[in-house]
Amino acid sequence: WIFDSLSPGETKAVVDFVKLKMPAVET
Amino acid sequence: VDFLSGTSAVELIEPPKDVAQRFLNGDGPAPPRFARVTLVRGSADPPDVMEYKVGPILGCGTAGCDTASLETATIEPMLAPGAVPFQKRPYELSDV
Repeated sequence: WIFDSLSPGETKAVVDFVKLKMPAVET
Repeated sequence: VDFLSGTSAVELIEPPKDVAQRFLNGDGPAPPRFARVTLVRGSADPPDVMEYKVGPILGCGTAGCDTASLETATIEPMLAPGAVPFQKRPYELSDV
């Protein structure tokens, strides 16, 4: 698991976090 | 504009080998998970590509994850500004 790629849930959480901190970022 | 580009825009940063080995040997905690986020910064002067280390990503384990949390996460630049020029941005389907 520690080397598994990010899960869809993790990826979404990261993208949401980046957009929260950097509102101008488009996806 | 600034945008996340391509299928590799959000990827796992593999943990350091020594930390992983200690965990696998039962001698240490699970290494925290971090993401590498590749952001194309069209608004920068000059425009460039920046990679950020984002995490730790909490709340996930071997059983999968639908409740990831970034409560204590930070966003740290991994490159110097301008180190990767805009022309080297990841391939994006909308570019064609």
